[in-house]
Order: sequence, then C-alpha cells, then structure tokens
Amino acid sequence: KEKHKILHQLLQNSTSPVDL
Amino acid sequence: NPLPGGCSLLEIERITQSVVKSHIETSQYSTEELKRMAWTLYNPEETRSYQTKSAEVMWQQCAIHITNAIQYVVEFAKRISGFMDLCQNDQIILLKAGCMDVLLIRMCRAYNPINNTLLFDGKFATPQFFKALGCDDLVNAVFDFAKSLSRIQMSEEDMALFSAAVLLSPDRPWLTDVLKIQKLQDKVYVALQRCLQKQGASEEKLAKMVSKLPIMKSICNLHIDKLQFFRLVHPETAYTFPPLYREVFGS
Repeated sequence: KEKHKILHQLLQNSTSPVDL
Repeated sequence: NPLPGGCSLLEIERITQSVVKSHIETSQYSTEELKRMAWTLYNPEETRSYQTKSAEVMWQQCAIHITNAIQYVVEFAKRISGFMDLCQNDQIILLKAGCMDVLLIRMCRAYNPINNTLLFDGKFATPQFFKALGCDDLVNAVFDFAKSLSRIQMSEEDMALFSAAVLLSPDRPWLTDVLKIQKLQDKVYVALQRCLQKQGASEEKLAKMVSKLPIMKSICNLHIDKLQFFRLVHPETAYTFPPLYREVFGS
C-alpha cells in the first residue's frame, strides 16, 4: 500500500483534482 | 436479439453512457477549446528557448504535465461503472499498466495533423520542440502514433469506449479477478461495436483501432526504457519528479 500511496488516495478521494 | 457476451441492451446502454460521460467530464480540454487553440503555435524564439533547456529541466516539465494528465485518467477510471467494484489491487494494476495507453489515445484530440503539432503547455509544438529531452525516437514515435490515430477519425464516443476497453485489459500481470475484468471489457467492446454501427462506420474501424494496441505497447515500453536511462544519468532529478509519476512508472 505504501508503494502506491497516492494512487490509493486518488482512488479513495470523493473529491478529486478534476472537481476542484 | 441476444448480444455477444450475454449482456442485455440496457446494460450496454448503461455502460456506454457511463464511459462517454466520464470521458467528457475528465478531459482536460473540451473539443471546442482544442479547436480554438489549434492554431496557437510556439513561435521560433519560444521553440528555441525550449530546445536549449537542459534535459533535466525538460524532463521535469514533461513529467509534471504527464502527472497532471494521469490524475484525469484516474478520475476517468473511477467514473466507469464497474471499475470501483474491482478490488483496489486490481484498480491499481489496471491504472499503472494502462494509463499511458489512455494518455496516448487522449493525446490524439490535442494533435493537429495539418502541421504535425501537439498541444504542450498551452500551445502547439512540433516534434523538434522536444529536442532537449534527448529522446527523438520516443518523441517521433508519439507524433507518428498521434498522426496514425487521427487518420481513423474517432468520435469522442469511440475514444471514450476505446480508452475504457484498453484500461480494462484482463491480461495485465498480477490481476486478482481476471474474469470480472474480462466481462467488463467485453461489455465495453460490445458498446464500442454498437456505437460504430450507429455511426454507420465501416466494419474495419474497430479493427483499425485494435491494430494500434501493439504500437501503444511499444511506446509505453520505450518511455519506461528512456526513464530508466534518465534515472541512471540524473538520479537526483529523477528523484524530484512528481511522486505520482514515480509511483505509476516505478518498477
């Protein structure tokens, strides 16, 4: 999980950079 | 009439809508914006200033742009119905393996075949513009691919469904639920076929799209090779690349 921390975060985030 | 793969028409309609909607919502630029920008080119002076940058600076800038685009691809994947039902291990494998493919497909929207230019940082640039990267073979391969894909004249719907089909490739190594992904991909391909039929496109259009897969794979591999070489020569710079870029393209 640590290796793909950001991908995990992006997948879990309901608000993504696209929405911001 | 039963559809291939035993899926109902309703299911196909649903996945078509979901994929096309997520593609449109997560495209960095709308078709109108791209049309407006198509003739905004870098002038010779600007081009020279990019060409004389160091390889480290140019790689860093490209890595930032690619990372930005990857975030949109992640969002695209998340909004495809069925993707978030996969286990997170498989979601990550599919994204790591397929996001460059999706970027290559999306890139053809931002390519102008009339003057062989590609949108980069707000303006259209020629292959020579990227000289400082020190990987002319990769840059030329990307431009040649964009040119060949633009010849197919895919609609936004075709592009959306083709991107989703590529992303949902069940043959990526280390996947847990291959069957579930295979079923999803089958549905997307049926949706793509129906979409092409509706447009009155020739039977070969899908075959032409699928024939691009090996080229996309070779470009992805070439990018990884170039990155590995860059890492060897400039380890400190490679370490400062955006963390998401390093995560996606790390071993």
